[in-house]
Amino acid sequence: KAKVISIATVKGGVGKTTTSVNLACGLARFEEAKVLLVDLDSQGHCSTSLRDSLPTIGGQASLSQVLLSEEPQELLDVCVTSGVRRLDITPNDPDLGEAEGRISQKIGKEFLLRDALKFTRTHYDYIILDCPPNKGNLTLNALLASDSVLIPTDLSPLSVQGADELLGTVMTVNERLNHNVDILGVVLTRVDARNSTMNQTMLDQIKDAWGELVLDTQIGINTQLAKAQLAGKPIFDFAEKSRGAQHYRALTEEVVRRLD
Amino acid sequence: KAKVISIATVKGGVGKTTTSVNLACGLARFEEAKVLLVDLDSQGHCSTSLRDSLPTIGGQASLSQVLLSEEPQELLDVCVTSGVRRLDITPNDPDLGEAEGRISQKIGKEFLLRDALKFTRTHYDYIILDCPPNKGNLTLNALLASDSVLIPTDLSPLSVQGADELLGTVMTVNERLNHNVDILGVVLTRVDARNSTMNQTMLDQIKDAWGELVLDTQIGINTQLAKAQLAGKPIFDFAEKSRGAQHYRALTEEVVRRLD
Ligand SMILES: Nc1ncnc2c1ncn2[C@@H]1O[C@H](COP(=O)(O)OP(=O)(O)OP(=O)(O)O)[C@@H](O)[C@H]1O
Ligand SMILES: Nc1ncnc2c1ncn2[C@@H]1O[C@H](COP(=O)(O)OP(=O)(O)OP(=O)(O)O)[C@@H](O)[C@H]1O
Ligand SMILES: [Mg+2]
Ligand SMILES: [Mg+2]
Repeated sequence: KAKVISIATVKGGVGKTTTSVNLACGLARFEEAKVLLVDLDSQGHCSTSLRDSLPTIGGQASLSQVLLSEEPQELLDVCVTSGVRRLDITPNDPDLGEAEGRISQKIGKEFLLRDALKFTRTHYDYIILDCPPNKGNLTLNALLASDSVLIPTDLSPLSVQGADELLGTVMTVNERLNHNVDILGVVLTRVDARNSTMNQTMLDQIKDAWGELVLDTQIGINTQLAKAQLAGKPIFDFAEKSRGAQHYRALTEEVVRRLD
Repeated sequence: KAKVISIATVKGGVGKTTTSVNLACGLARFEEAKVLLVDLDSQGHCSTSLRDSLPTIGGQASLSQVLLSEEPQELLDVCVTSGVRRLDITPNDPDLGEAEGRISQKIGKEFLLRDALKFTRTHYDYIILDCPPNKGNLTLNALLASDSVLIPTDLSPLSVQGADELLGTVMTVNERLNHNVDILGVVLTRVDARNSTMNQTMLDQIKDAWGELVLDTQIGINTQLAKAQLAGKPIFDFAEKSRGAQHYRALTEEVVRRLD
């Protein structure tokens, strides 16, 4: 049965998608695991990031159709092979934005994704859920379908506030909906070594607040990561020796260790 | 009657709030204009960014109460002085997230903010609307209340895709709702001179797509901007001689020029 991990935070632009894509690819490549990457953001940036090797045909259904369907439907109907060995993906679904509103009307609106993964989970070793930058219905669905949540943040005051807000949402979900999503940890992204005083100030604040939850691996700022997205390839294929590839490989290993 | 400007894009973390706050402060300080900054994002980062001089008391009502109220209510009931001369602000409203869903049920759901500004507009020279990273109801309300929209993007492929998506939303709003929000332009943010090849590739793509709409002013990456947010101050008060302050002053001047 797959380990399901949400990559979530309320703050925009801190590297949720970059982390989701490269962690999913890292698990498929270095752990030789069978992985599914689910794109819960209507921007569809997981597909953009892997565009170079994606097939042109979609699945039999879209993600929003499965979530809103009256009959129980499995996410397996949505998945396509990504062109990266052992990695499947849910294609870009522009209707996810509208689905956000329509999900509110459903009974047990937070459990739709969990139910659509009942059988699908047996097909994979890991399922990675890339979340949109808010705590709306799609992010709630991700948390309720997950065993654990990884929270990316960069070392800026607004982003740390966003990570804190998501932790609050996780507590509410666990208490009110009797769920038990585990905090895998907080991963520092876009770390720019030039900003040493700001980095230190924020790092002290973060360590005070979250201590052991802060992952050892830090993802440094590395333009190869954005170039890989322009090329539509995972960092390991695009620039295997880059700092971005090294850091995401280290993250893959630390995530596996922390889950055991 | 105020000129109302939305600062919007679907992509997260490209500098919508940093631009909203420092443009609003720039207009109040250098143009000696009376300015209202409206925070339509439930993260409340406009207040965080100006925390140092904000009063502790809120307005008589919250922004979400005004938008959802049965009786017509003016935004003026929500505004407070910011401590920055000639700048008022709507305080942080954590209920905006929930309001996003409840707004869907209202008749004319896109026009709630426009109506709440009918009288308030006569009190200011400029009203700046900071939008959340999506094209939901709050962003739609901003577009329908605005004369023009300024779209921030950094020079990365995912962000440019997000700016393009917002332009599509503006076209739909103008056609279907018979509105006429003008594209003030696209402003390049977080520009890191070290990434020269990537910058050039993206800049060529952007100029091809949007030509004259791309503002001359570029906002360079400058850690003083994030430090100012940590201190809760506008960049002009925190580090007047920094590149961030210079670039946002230049942006203020170019925005005024383009609006004339
Ligand atoms: N370590 C890094 N070094 C350099 N650039 C990075 C890094 N991580 C992310 N980026 C860039 O920063 C931008 C934001 O990253 P990304 O889109 O993954 O964030 P996100 O949290 O998914 O954003 P959104 O909130 O819009 O979903 C992208 O343009 C990406 O290329
Ligand atoms: N020119 C710049 N130089 C350095 N840092 C910047 C610059 N502009 C913005 N930032 C930093 O980048 C991060 C994102 O900026 P900001 O929060 O303003 O973006 P946003 O588009 O409002 O994000 P969201 O989508 O979450 O609302 C912040 O931590 C901010 O401090
Ligand atoms: Mg993303
Ligand atoms: Mg913002």
